[in-house]
Amino acid sequence: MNADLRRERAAATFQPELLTHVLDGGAERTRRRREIEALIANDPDFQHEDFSFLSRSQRYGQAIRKSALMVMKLREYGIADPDEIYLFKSFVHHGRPEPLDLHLGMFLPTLLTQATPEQQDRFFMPAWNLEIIGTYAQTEMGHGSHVRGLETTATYDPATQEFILNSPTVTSIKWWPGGLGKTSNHAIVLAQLYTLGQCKGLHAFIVPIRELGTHKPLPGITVGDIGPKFGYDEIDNGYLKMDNFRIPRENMLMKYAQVEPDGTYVKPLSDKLTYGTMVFIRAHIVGDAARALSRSCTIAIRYSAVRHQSELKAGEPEPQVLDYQTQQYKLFPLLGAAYAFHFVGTYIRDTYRRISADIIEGDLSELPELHALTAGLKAFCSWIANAGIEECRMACGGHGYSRCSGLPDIYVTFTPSCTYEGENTVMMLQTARFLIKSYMQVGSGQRVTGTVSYLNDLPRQHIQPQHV
Amino acid sequence: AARPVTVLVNDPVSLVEAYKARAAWLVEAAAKNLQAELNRRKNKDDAWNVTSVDLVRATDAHCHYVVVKLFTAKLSEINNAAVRAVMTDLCLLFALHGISKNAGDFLQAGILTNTQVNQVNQHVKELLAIIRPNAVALVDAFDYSDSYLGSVLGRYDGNVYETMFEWAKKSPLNQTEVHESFHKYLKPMLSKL
Repeated sequence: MNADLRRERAAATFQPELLTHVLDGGAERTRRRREIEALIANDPDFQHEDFSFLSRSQRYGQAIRKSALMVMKLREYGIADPDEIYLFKSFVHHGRPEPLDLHLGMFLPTLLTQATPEQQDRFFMPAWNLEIIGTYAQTEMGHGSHVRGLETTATYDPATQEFILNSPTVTSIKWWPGGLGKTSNHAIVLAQLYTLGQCKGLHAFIVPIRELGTHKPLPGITVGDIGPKFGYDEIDNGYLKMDNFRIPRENMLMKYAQVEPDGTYVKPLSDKLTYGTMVFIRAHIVGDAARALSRSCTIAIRYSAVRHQSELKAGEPEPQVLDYQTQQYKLFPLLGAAYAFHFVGTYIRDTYRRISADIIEGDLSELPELHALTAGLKAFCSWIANAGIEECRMACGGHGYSRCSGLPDIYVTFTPSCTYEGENTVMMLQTARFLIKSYMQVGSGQRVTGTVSYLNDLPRQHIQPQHV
Repeated sequence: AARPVTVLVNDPVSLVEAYKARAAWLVEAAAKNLQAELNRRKNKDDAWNVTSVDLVRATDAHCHYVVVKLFTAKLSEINNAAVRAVMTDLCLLFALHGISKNAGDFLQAGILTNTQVNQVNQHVKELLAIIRPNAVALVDAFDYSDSYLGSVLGRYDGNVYETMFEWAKKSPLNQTEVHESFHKYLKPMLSKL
């Protein structure tokens, strides 16, 4: 053990273990998390070379090998709780993304929340058993966060009771979904629904893209990998073009909106329900921001305790970098942010679960605030974390630039979250719509609830500075 | 009736009130600017676009308030006094640092005076020194294993430089003492000079 770190730990005024329990939500959860991590650490099948020295194809190959193994091991160990699956996955891949991320994180949850019981019978178990490997194809080459601008069409044909899917322009080609390029054989495709000559807006469809068994792309489907990116070397982010590709009527996700066999359209209770999976992921990104930032702070603070540099007092030995006030000023507010985001992440995850349960019961009253809050917090936390990781890297001097610091990998892995599931500025403006709407409601004499309830006091509030 | 905000720089709950007041002020300001643009232009979408910078600032303030509020609320759930004390310091630092960085909003809204902003800046520096002895323990509490952390610099045992040297030796460029490019490019060039 490095002498500086030993001294630092001896001088602490509290037991870190107790704080770990606070973060995990109790001592039992800490124990279980460590138990799951030990399962993987002690399993020789999960060992691999240092990813830093592998090419992109090798990294994808290793990741998909470990993902396939992970699915088998999850069964073997009888791990079925979603939180524990997430932990297991995270430890197997050391917090890196992996080719099955969208299958586990978006395809399966979308089936659970948007499919009818009949559709769940048909698709869920094959997907759970990985006969069906799915992804979530929303973003198009020319269209991102503004989902109403998506161009992909699904036109209903009552004669055959099928939807005809088309990518009518180059800009409409689906672009970026994780696992789409080489891994998946199905995709949930977001497309503009046309029935009886009318456009009914964006809806979700289960689209087979590769033949089961041979894994060859189906006729009418053009699919592949979009090439190297800033990071995400382990993932085959893909493109998808559909030319008059037909799917049965039953492949439209119909828990809320429906198209009847004769083409009659049945409206959903709320348009926002179509985007439920995105809300789920946005809620999750807040927790990701906490993890990325806390990992970066761990690296930078420990290294700042080990590293000695320059002189604070003339003639004395080089002090620890952590003793410089400027270094503390760089790192400690970020450490505070890492803890804050952890607690916010837990709150937003629990809120998502609570409101989702209400939605299932037919109560949609809190849906607008959930949308607004997840969008705003996703943007707020991911922006700060993104800049914070870079600050931590630079706080490590020249060695922060080396891949062995871990910081470049954390940065390139986390930074896409500022744009995926909604570009951050667009997310901020979505939240602003809710804030302005709430403000107007207060102005018209109504009361608002939840996190915006402070607006109720505005008509009476004239803030005046006070002396401390 | 006036409802003044009294800010106590040592009290997280008081800082939550300050953030709340800032959020309210910025939401109101954005709404008023939007309304003014609507009166001027009549086109709703144009008015929204030319107010969008104010709207993003309002959302930022709202989210900042929610984050500070949730962090502060968590403090009361921590039973161990020593842990609660260090987390309170960290929460104060996070909140005060945010005020310091956005001091213009707090001053312009009349939530803080110049003197108070100076006190905030001073207290931020005091908190850095207070938190310093617990900094390593605070990151240890995240409980990341070396394998998960994936960092030579952030190793738990701090044996950074030895491990960094071993890591570098694994670079594919080091598989041979003399890289093939020497024979292929450099040597022919040198022979012609």
